Amino acid sequence: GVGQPGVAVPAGPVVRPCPGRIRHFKI
Amino acid sequence: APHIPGPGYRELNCDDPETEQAALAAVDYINSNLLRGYKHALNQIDKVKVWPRRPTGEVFEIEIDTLETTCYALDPTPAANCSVRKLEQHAVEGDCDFHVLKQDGQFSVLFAKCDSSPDSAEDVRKVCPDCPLLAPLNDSRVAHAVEAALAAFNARNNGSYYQLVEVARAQIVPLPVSTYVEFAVAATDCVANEVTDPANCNLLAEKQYGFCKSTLTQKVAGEDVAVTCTVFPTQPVLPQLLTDGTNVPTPMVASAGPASPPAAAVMVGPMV
Repeated sequence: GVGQPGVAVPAGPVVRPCPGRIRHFKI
Repeated sequence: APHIPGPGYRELNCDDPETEQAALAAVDYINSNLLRGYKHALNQIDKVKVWPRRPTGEVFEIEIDTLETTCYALDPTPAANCSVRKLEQHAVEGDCDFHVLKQDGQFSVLFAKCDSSPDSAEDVRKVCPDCPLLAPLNDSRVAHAVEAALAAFNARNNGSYYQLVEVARAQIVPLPVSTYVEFAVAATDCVANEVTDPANCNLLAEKQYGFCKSTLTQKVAGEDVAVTCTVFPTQPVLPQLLTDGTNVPTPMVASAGPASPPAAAVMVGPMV
């Protein structure tokens, strides 16, 4: 979205650091 | 010491290569210290905090989920070559907390605590409505199946008499009516076809373990026992495990014993 001048625009999606990827399957 | 602003630890992404290195070192540690049950594989890194350590190094405080593989703990097969037990085989998950020291680029485990739990029956049923579930190891049908399989194995074995070390896994199969068991055995100083009283047999100083899989099938006129055992190479006599308060992992299984044999060991072929 276009930010208004002087308004902080989020720097894009925040990468959720944890939990990490699932290597096999989740039970 | 100057006050370090912030929480005092650094956050790392759980999929960061450095985090994964620490997690893999931790799972290697578990598998090389597992004394019963099955080897585990890294499945997911749940949390990680990296604390500075004086005078040097960092400590990774890490929480991970593992999954049981089909390799027995004392099987010399490298854990990386072991298949993860499938959902329909009634998977088992491990939950582990570790403190892993990183110093001079090397990772070493300072503390480990793991618990394991089987998947729920509902989850197994979702993927396979007719698959057998894990049975309690003290179920009388399980005990009978193990006893019959071990007797059959020893009866056909012209070497050492093998005694039971632990029942690792069991399932009651509805159709055909049968009991499936996996259990560990160890060679004794008795000769299999000369044993009169197994209580007089002692484990060999150089431990020789084996792992057996068996199905006992109920028949109209009795029962059938099919058993296959793989005997592992002998293990050198090991020094007593550290007990001076060094944090050895809360075993995912009941009891402790010698560490697993060197992975380079060549396995004796299966003995039916």
